Amino acid sequence: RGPGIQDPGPWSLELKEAFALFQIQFNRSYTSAAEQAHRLLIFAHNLAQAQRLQEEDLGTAEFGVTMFSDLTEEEFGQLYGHQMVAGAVPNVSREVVSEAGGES
Amino acid sequence: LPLTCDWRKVHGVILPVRNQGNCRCCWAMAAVGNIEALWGIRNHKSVELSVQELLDCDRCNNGCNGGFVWDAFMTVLNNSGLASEKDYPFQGTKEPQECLAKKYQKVAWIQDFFMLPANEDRIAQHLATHGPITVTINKKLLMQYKNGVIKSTHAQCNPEIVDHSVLLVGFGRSEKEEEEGKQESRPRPRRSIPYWILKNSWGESWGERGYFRLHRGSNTCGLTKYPVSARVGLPTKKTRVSCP
Repeated sequence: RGPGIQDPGPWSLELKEAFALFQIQFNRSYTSAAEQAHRLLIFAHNLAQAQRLQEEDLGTAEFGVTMFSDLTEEEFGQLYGHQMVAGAVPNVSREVVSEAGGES
Repeated sequence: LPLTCDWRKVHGVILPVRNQGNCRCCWAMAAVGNIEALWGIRNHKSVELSVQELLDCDRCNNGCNGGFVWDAFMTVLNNSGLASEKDYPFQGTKEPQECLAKKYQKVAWIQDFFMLPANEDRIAQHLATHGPITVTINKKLLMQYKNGVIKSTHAQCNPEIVDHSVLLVGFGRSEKEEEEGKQESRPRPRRSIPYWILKNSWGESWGERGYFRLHRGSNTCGLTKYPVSARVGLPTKKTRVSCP
């Protein structure tokens, strides 16, 4: 969360070091210098986002660098979780009987 | 309703955290975790069940391309049970493989599945007296999550857009001051934060050793939208258990 995040470039040494640490920690390597630069840009964006979440969180959560820090939100959404279920309500009734009854 | 509940404390109920990798199979892993836990509670027997069978034999045949918890339970019912993880191991391949359900012996089965009311007290009550259940949440905040209790507004995490299924394994309360600002010399008023404990499927290196916590009582990230569980054993009064 060092300086340089608000201003997208030139990247600060601190940010580059954080990204290098991330690559080591999560065993990340990229196929080209362009890809490396692209992922650094996303990493910086995600750090800024984590900082924002940290400020807005009403609980005790800590946000920061994770295994997903080099992914865009769209990539994260496509790679993990499942399809959206909004509008696809299953044909299952909610259990409304009392616990003592034991029958639905 | 007990103040706290954590099914991880019972040996053989909550099995090790899985890692879905690049396979979008959270729905199958959550469903399998639910059956494993209920089987462990009811039968006092730890069984690691096959996620791959659910992926290969799902009626939608989507494999790693997403699915729903209720489809997983339908598959278990249609196949009259589930094979073990040992016999039918997780591959994580993008395309579904041939369904080999008939090839392997079933080691666990379910009677039914159902959805609980969208009420956090009822969900807690069921969790404490019957066992872990699956929930489907908005995973947006999990991307940057490291530890602690997430408490957000609905604007930050829309409870209507749910896209990630996980297993609810317990609940409790934390003292906010205990988790932050320990080094502060001036004492501050304590704020007790009720939370849910959830088991994710992104490996043990993510979050709190594969788990995370959400605020309890504010439908954080849509937790109450689809609380679904299998039913293991017949629905009798004797099926109530007690969460540690």
